[in-house]
Amino acid sequence: TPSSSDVQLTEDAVRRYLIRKPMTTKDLLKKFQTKRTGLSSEQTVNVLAQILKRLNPERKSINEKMHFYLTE
Amino acid sequence: SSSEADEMAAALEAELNDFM
Repeated sequence: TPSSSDVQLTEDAVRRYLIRKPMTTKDLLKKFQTKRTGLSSEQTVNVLAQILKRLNPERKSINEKMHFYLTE
Repeated sequence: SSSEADEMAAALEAELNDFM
């Protein structure tokens, strides 16, 4: 069956982005836009929150904005 | 739209602030 989405919001995908570079919540949301994942806005927020709670990334402030990041 | 993105970011940060 063909997939309706070309991007999947998964823990692995979020981990890969946060290892590559620090990102704000908005940066992450841009990577998992609802039109790409097929999820609703509410689902996106809920799933991303659960993933970030599990990953428990480091945080740092860059240009006065809070960024998450992970080290390998 | 960018305002929807702002709302989603705010909702996500609110969820995370409860936790972190």
